[in-house]
Amino acid sequence: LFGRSGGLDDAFWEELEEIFIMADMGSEATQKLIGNLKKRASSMAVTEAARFREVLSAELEAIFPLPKKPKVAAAPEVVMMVGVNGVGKTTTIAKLAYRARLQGRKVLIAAGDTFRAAAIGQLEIWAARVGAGIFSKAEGSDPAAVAFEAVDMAQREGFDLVLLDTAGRLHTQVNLMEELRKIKRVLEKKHPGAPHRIVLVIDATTGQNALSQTKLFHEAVGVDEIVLTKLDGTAKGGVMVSVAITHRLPISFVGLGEKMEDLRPFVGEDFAKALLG
Amino acid sequence: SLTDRLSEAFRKMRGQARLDEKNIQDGLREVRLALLEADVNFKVVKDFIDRVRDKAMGADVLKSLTPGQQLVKLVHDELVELLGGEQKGLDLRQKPVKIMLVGLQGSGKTTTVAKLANLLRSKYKLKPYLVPADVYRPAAIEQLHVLAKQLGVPAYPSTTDMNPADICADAIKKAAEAGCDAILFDTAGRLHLDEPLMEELSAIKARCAPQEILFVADAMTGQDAVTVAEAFNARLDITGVVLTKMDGDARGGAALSIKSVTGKSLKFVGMGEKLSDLEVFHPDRAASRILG
Ligand SMILES: Nc1nc2c(ncn2[C@@H]2O[C@H](COP(=O)(O)OP(=O)(O)OP(=O)(O)O)[C@@H](O)[C@H]2O)c(=O)[nH]1
Ligand SMILES: Nc1nc2c(ncn2[C@@H]2O[C@H](COP(=O)(O)OP(=O)(O)OP(=O)(O)O)[C@@H](O)[C@H]2O)c(=O)[nH]1
Ligand SMILES: [Mg+2]
Ligand SMILES: [Mg+2]
Repeated sequence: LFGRSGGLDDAFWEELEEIFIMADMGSEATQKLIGNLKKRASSMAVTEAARFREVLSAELEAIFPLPKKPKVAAAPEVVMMVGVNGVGKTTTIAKLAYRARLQGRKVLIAAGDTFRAAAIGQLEIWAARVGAGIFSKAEGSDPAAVAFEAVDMAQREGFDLVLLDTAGRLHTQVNLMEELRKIKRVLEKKHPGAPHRIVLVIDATTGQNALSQTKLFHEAVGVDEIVLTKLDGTAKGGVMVSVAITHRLPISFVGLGEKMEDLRPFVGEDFAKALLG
Repeated sequence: SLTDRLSEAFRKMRGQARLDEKNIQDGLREVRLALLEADVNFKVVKDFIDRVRDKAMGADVLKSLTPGQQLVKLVHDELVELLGGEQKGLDLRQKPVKIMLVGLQGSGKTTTVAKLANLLRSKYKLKPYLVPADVYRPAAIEQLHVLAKQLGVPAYPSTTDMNPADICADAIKKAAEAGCDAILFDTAGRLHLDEPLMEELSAIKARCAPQEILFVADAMTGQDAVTVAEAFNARLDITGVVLTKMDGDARGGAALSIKSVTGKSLKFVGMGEKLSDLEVFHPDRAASRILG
């Protein structure tokens, strides 16, 4: 991209358009972003391609809002993980639990996926590895009951943080989205303020469908922040630009692998750097 | 829908009764946008549009269709041909049938192994044997054992201290002892960038000689589908593709990307989480869905 004439000429913008589309930004968001970048480049008086990354970083900083720290009136803080099947919700809970443990917090993991084969077993192994407590009920139990009883246990035993796993579900499955609403209602009744954060997990290999996922999960239960997983692959997660423009939701963390340490706070500048390759 | 968008684009050129260079150009712009929106890879879209342009330029005008309708039909037919080609099912000629499933993390391999076992038994009267070869993901072995129990089929008693290639090789013997004639290998999800893990797949292939190596891909995969499919195919010479989670609203453009870049058959579609939720891939349905 920074090879040829060195200026921000037509060839530059054309090549940038191709880079953005191949990064999954989508044609509409790409057009919008390029329009913004042209304005910002001129307002920043940037004319050489070598300085373009500064323009993109500044623009992305404006597009991606910062995550808000939730107000937790009384312990425990309750974080509910949601998202479609296979995106990394369970593994991200392990990573968040590990991070909280490093901060000295007492963490309870709630095995809210009572449906999928070995979902509870998967979390039991992770909880032991990261030094978190785990609450579970029999497979097939009502996930709202798991949520309720986990928070009850956390209140009684002085846990600082409850990380609630939910079963993967497609955003188009109306009854399963209603199930999420019920879990949220039960949490609100049990512990005012809960769930303090609803985290939508999105796989970085996802294309434009991330827009539909975000829209429907946000409409169903209200999403507070997004975790973007599997950024250690070759996918760039460019659709998140479109998601940010449309929904103004912060990305709090990115997943960079399968180990408990493989979670990093989202930084717009790193995202910009990776986009430009 | 694309038909509506094209009708609108063509309506702006009133009185044009046939496809010509100018109105094809505008129509193809709409088609390109629709394909990109559907997650078809940028370069695959470019090649596809070029093919369609050549066909459109040389096309005889059908009196019954408007130019917009005609272009949609041309695009649809071209898509169906690219997606389908010569439809190949599973190669079940040699017994035992050995099928290996590979792909990125979370794409649906473990679930698809169980679905395939269900299909092989109900449709082809085979006796499936499941092989959990994922020793890394917590409770992955348990997950496949639970599914095997639900199906009432035997599974290899893998443990996490075993080597995946050894598991697969030994499973072939155990499957024969159990009187099974179809063996399904579930491998761990992995990145195409992970050299040791990609090498592990080559080792399993070398030791077990599966007749089918199915690349399992998520229907919501975006532009990256090309890079990933190419890498798995280059390493393993896959024999087919399964597109999962097609019960959602993902347009599934990855199907065209993967088919174009590997040339390998799209064989099955995952349509839900139940073990019966596996369908044969239909090129015409996939084409309509991609076009939106
Ligand atoms: N490379 C990579 N793999 C990841 C990452 N996050 C999760 N995974 C892998 O993705 C696969 C699915 O992860 P899970 O945590 O089971 O996903 P899930 O959303 O809980 O899945 P369901 O509960 O079945 O919907 C596992 O193999 C994880 O190890 C990541 O950041 N990078
Ligand atoms: N809705 C839907 N969900 C599916 C489909 N196929 C698999 N799933 C779900 O997707 C999630 C991941 O499936 P797995 O079979 O664990 O995926 P995997 O490829 O084995 O994952 P790793 O072993 O971690 O790489 C689970 O929640 C499955 O139930 C499908 O066709 N439709
Ligand atoms: Mg899970
Ligand atoms: Mg698996």
